[in-house]
Amino acid sequence: NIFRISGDVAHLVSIIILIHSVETKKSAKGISLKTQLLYALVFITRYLSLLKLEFGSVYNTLMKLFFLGSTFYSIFIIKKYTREITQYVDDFKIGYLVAPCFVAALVFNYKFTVIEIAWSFSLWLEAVAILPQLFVLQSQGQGDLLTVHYIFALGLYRAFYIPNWVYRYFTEERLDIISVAAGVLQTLVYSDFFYVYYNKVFKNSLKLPA
Amino acid sequence: KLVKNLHDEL
Repeated sequence: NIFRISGDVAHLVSIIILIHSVETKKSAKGISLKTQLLYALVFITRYLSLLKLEFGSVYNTLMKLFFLGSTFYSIFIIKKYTREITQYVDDFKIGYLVAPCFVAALVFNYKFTVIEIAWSFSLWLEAVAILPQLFVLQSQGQGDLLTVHYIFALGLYRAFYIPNWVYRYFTEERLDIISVAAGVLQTLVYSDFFYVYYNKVFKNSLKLPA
Repeated sequence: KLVKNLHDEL
């Protein structure tokens, strides 16, 4: 459905913006390595099913491989331009994010199996994985425009999934309570950023010619 | 009945 596709496209665009931005500037300034490491953990735990060699669809499999690969690649290039990283604070204690997500995964899951717990863990972790990046953005005061576009596209992805879940509930009678709860939490985490983004990008672009 | 995981999503 249209919401699902839009969400996936936003996700693709976000990672392309990120890699393009770091590659062209040859600098990872303002990019949180910790957020990227968390995303790597998110994708590893969510796509464990790849190991079972159960390929639901070509589309899903290719997208999963792309998200895994591109996240590892982004970590690689951020590390490559790592000198700048020491110049700003990326000292968010990610243990405080990972531990509660693990507890949440143990409490909320559909079956007490490794795959199901990992799946739930990945949903909760994804919801909060952007926090180190938002923290870096805030400590910098003024964020780079590309970084801001990257965060916006990433937030848009999960926001698009919410109408997708409503749509699937009515058309397929399927509802994943954990996905929805984590997805709503994620969109709330982004909501403050969305407001700042709206003021910064849309209002500024309207009054460009001085 | 409605609570089903959506492992077909990304």
